[in-house]
Amino acid sequence: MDLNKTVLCESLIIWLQTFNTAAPCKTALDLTTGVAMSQALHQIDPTWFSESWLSRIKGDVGDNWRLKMNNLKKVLQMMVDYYNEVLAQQISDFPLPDLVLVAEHSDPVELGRLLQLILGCAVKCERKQEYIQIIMTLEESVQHVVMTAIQELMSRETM
Amino acid sequence: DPSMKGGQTSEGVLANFFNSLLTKKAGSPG
Repeated sequence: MDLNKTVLCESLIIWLQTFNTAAPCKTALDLTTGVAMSQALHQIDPTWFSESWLSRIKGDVGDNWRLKMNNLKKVLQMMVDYYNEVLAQQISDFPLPDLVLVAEHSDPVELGRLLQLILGCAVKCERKQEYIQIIMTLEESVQHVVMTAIQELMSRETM
Repeated sequence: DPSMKGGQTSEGVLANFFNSLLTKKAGSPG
């Protein structure tokens, strides 16, 4: 297991908890349904990640990894479109997460990649000040990981 | 002091980074 990537995932889960999503957001397994992520994205940009889009994310997926996968696909596709169309940034150099590994195995490396993309949306959206200020209240060790994750994203994006 | 980086505390590095992010215009490159 790549320790650094586990740390990335763990720290970004702590960050995602600041959204106080209705869906559980305590463990990597909680996040594999895609529901908490979609709720956080809806807060980040309710126009793009709309109520209508949110309603297409299934809430009761249980342990069915294929249903989880369907949710995660919708989350990833909408985020990629957000980067391209709203933020006008190509993220083609950024390795997209393997959603099967996330849905089926709660893989922390791939989940970390997915959370990193959500982080990028939060610190670049119109209300980024709000989200950056929240990040600045997190524990210093978490802030360091968040900073590194943002720097890595920025180094890979093109206009 | 291992927390010092180029004369700046770890806390200072974080504050500088996030403050620069706050002042960066939307859509500007990293």
